[in-house]
Order: sequence, then structure tokens, then C-alpha cells
Amino acid sequence: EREDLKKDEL
Amino acid sequence: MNIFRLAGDMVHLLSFVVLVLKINATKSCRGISLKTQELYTLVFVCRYLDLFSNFISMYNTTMKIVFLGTSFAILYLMRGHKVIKVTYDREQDTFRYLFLVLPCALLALLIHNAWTPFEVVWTFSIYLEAVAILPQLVLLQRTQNIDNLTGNYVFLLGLYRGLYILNWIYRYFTEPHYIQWIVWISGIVQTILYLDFFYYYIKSWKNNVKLALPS
Repeated sequence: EREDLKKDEL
Repeated sequence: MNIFRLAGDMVHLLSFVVLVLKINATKSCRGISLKTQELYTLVFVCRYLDLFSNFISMYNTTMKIVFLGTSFAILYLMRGHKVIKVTYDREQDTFRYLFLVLPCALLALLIHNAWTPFEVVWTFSIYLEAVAILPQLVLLQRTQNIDNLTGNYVFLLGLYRGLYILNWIYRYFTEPHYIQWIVWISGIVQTILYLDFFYYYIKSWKNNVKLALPS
């Protein structure tokens, strides 16, 4: 879950 | 998505608009560092490797494509456009890429969240973005008569990162387990690099005089 969280910014 | 993040993205987007507008309206890229533009393009290419494999939202995908497309369009204008490319300050834009790319690559190999090619390349893009403005700042210092659009462009780029810091603070307090040391420290370094520029930008704006950086 945290992997996705990390990449949600530009 | 919180208001700081959205504002940050919009300011970032606006910085591209201002740059393209400046280059197209004046048919000149005087005062713009091609090195910084190339480094930003490298940053986006490395960061958005997951463009087609990791779908987050329509918003994210669209913005990534716009950032990539605009970066390559700017490179085309500065390197390939017959009229514009001759206005490039080649002799003044002398910053060495390797001084930035090599330390960032080494740091990404040493400090990252996971030892996978994707993660290391992504981390490299975070480090490189933090320092990619340096050739532009050096060029600004050398340029006499900085035009308003160039000044505004650099200001918007700095403002974008400042807004992202507010976004991280907001997220830290509102989202459980939201801790991103690599991104935060890089983002703070990136913002600090602009402080000197901000000082002169705001001073020139308040006194209503043309922006000039002391060399």
C-alpha cells in the first residue's frame, strides 16, 4: 500500500 | 488531494506555460538554460517510467504526459527551431552536467527505499530535480536585463516546490504512516536553493524595478 502512496505525487 | 498539492501542481504547470509563452512570443530563449531544461526532461523520463504500468488517477497520468510533452517541446524549441536556437546563450550556459548527474546517481545507488532498478531510477530523479535549477540560476546571475517572463518562470518553479512542502506537512498530519524522508529532504534542499532568488525577486517587485541578481 505504501508503495502506491509514495508514487502518487508528480 | 489537498489544496497545497493542487496549487503546487498548477503553479508547476503554469511555469511551463510561462516559459513556452516567453520563447514563442519573443522568438528567443535568451536567459534560459538549456542544461536545466535537459536535466528536467531527464528527471521526468526517470520519474515517470511507471506511466503505463502504475495507474493512480486520470489526473496523474494526464499531468505526467503534459510534463513530459512540454519538456520535450521546450528542448525542440531551444535546439531545433531555426530562429530560436540561435538566441541560446551557449557561451554563458557553462554548468557541467556531470557535477549534478554523477553525485545524484551515486546518492541514489547508496540511499533509496528499495534495491530495484525502478526504485533507484525514481530516487535518482528526486535527487536530480532538487539541483537541476542550478545551471539556470547561474545563467540568471550572468544575464544582464533579465526579462520579466524569465524571472516569473524561475519564481513559479520555486513556488511550486514550496507549496509541495506545505502539502507534505498537511499529509503528515492527516494520513497515517505518511513518511517520505528522501522526498522531503530533497524537496527542502530544492526550495532552499531558491531563497536567494526569491529575496531579489520580491525586492525588485516591491520597488518596481527590473530584476537583477548581484554577481
